[in-house]
Amino acid sequence: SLSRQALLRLPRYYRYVSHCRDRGMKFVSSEEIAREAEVNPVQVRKDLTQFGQFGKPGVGYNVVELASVLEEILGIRNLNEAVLVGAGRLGTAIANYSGFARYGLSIVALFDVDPLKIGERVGGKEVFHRSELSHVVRRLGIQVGIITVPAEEAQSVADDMVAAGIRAIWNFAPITIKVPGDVVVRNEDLAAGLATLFHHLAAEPSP
Amino acid sequence: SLSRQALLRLPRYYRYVSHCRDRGMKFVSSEEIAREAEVNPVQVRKDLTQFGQFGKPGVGYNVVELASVLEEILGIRNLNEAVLVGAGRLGTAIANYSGFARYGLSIVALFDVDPLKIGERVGGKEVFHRSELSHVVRRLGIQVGIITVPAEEAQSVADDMVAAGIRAIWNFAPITIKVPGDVVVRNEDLAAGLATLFHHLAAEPSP
Ligand SMILES: NC(=O)c1ccc[n+]([C@@H]2O[C@H](COP(=O)([O-])OP(=O)(O)OC[C@H]3O[C@@H](n4cnc5c(N)ncnc54)[C@H](O)[C@@H]3O)[C@@H](O)[C@H]2O)c1
Ligand SMILES: NC(=O)c1ccc[n+]([C@@H]2O[C@H](COP(=O)([O-])OP(=O)(O)OC[C@H]3O[C@@H](n4cnc5c(N)ncnc54)[C@H](O)[C@@H]3O)[C@@H](O)[C@H]2O)c1
Repeated sequence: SLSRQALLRLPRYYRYVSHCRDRGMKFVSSEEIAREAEVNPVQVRKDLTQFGQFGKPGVGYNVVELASVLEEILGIRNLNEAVLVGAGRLGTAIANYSGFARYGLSIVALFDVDPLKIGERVGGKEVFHRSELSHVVRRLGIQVGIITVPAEEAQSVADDMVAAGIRAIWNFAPITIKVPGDVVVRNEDLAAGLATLFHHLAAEPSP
Repeated sequence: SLSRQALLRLPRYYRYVSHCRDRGMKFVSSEEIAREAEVNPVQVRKDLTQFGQFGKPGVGYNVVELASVLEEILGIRNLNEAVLVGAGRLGTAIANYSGFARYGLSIVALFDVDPLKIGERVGGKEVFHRSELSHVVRRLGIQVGIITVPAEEAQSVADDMVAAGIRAIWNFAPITIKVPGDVVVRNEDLAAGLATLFHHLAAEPSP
């Protein structure tokens, strides 16, 4: 099975390889993938040999084949529909981001409690009142929920999502939400990415 | 030197340990840190022994000492000031996020080209016209820049930042920006986080 670190690298490989597929390229080298994904080429080759033999020395990887294998591993095959609760600044930035479609994500509905937002459209999707969450999730069979509400509201939103049948939650609120064991949670902390940048900066000699 | 993976774990350790320090706790166990950072306790102990002996078996780590060592490693010691260009949805969500202060980040000014935004305040900071970027960066000695403009504008914003003396860029636009070798760039792709969530969902047996 895949290590967590390898798992985090795959989306970056897929982003570039699916780009190549869109442009009709036949082959792509591990050096090219490595450059775009900011890892070293040996790591790319090591990661990809776990999934089969589709690289030819001197020619590179078959783009269509590699993209399709990565889609399978990343669970992107069937378009995953998600709901987003908290149509504020971060929520609308996420709902408007076209980069998610490449990973097979489509946000089908947003939810909020602010009367000024209900009935508006964000990223082409309608904002419903929070009380409609359970009804919409059940009717459409949605499995993924995104939380972009203030920290003090996040747990109750998570409870509603789990009760409605959501099985994976992407949480941006800065608290650890409690969910039953069979529900997958990913806590996103943008600040962690920034802390890494500072470390690199601190490690570079000043000009 | 630290592996890239260990580096990515440290901000999560620091987030919890600095929380403990704020609450006046004296000691914290590797089990507690592991639970909050979502790694296993053996990994926590392995990572932290690289930096010295501040854990006592049965008692745990000295909170103040550990927080201060992590601050040093993550370059959080001196408050790092940043500028943000692109005061749109994502930019304002980032400028308003209180979680960054814990990592020593303070966004001191925002820049945009939209006349409706110039002169407004976001997260308590003023939005300047993009043409003032070089002047403000030089005057305040800013080293970190955050890019949240549309993809087609990102490279020219990066060029302006580098010309003004910025040495580390946190880029949210979905393109690979080109910078000189001594400038550190971190391309943030929220979609990569989501792809991992789908993988876990695909790997879980359906109820
Ligand atoms: N993890 C990160 O790196 C990161 C970065 C930025 C923001 N954040 C977090 O994301 C969250 C949103 O930030 P923002 O700047 O978009 O805030 P915001 O205030 O602009 O948006 C919050 C939205 O949630 C809605 N809301 C409040 N209570 C609700 C409820 N009970 N049910 C449904 N909707 C509700 C509000 O009406 C509002 O539209 C915050 O928790 C913030 O701390 C996290
Ligand atoms: N990496 C990710 O995961 C992720 C997620 C969401 C959005 N994004 C990206 O972040 C960027 C911003 O997204 P958004 O939803 O906030 O868009 P937005 O349109 O709300 O904000 C863009 C802002 O940039 C300003 N701007 C445009 N050209 C400029 C220039 N030359 N100089 C200064 N300011 C300029 C606009 O006036 C606007 O305020 C986009 O590139 C989007 O693709 C990335």
